[in-house]
Parts: sequence; structure tokens; C-alpha cells
Amino acid sequence: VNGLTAHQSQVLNLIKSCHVPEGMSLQDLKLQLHSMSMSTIKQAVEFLSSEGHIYSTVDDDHYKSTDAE
Amino acid sequence: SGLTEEQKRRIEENRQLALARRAERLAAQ
Repeated sequence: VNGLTAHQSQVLNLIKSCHVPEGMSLQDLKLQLHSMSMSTIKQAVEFLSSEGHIYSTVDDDHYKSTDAE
Repeated sequence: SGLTEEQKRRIEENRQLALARRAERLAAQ
């Protein structure tokens, strides 16, 4: 629907649901997406970031969604 | 929040850059 793969949508939805100021960490994503490998998660994060859906916050391990707020 | 002013500034800057990228991608569709 939005041009994203199932994996990318899952990662985006989790990041959107996180409301702490520094956003969601890659480790948090991995904890919640047990079936996804870290490299798959990182690939999804990279794509979502390049498309402007998400952005890094305090470091390259934490992300927030541009759709939030 | 527990963020420093510098961190807040960096986050807002990254947010603006991401919003610009998003708008660019949507315009290119």
C-alpha cells in the first residue's frame, strides 16, 4: 500500500509506536522482532531513513519517525 | 527529558532533514 515491504512496515510501525525522546534503539527493535535478523532490521532502517520515514536521534542506534507527533 | 540541549538540537536538525527527504521522495513519485 505504502510502497514498503512487510519487514520495512513492521520496523516503521514499531518506531512510530515509541514515544521516548531519543526514539527506539536497534536493540529494542531486535527484542521485539525476534524473527528478524539484525542485518534485516538494519537494512530496513537504512531504507526507511533514506526515504525520510525515520531519522537518527542521539546516535546512529536510535531512531524516531517523521510521522510521529 | 534527560536529553541535553545539544542532543535536542541535533534531533530536531535530523528531523528537518528527514522531512525534506520525505517531501522530495513524494514529489518524485
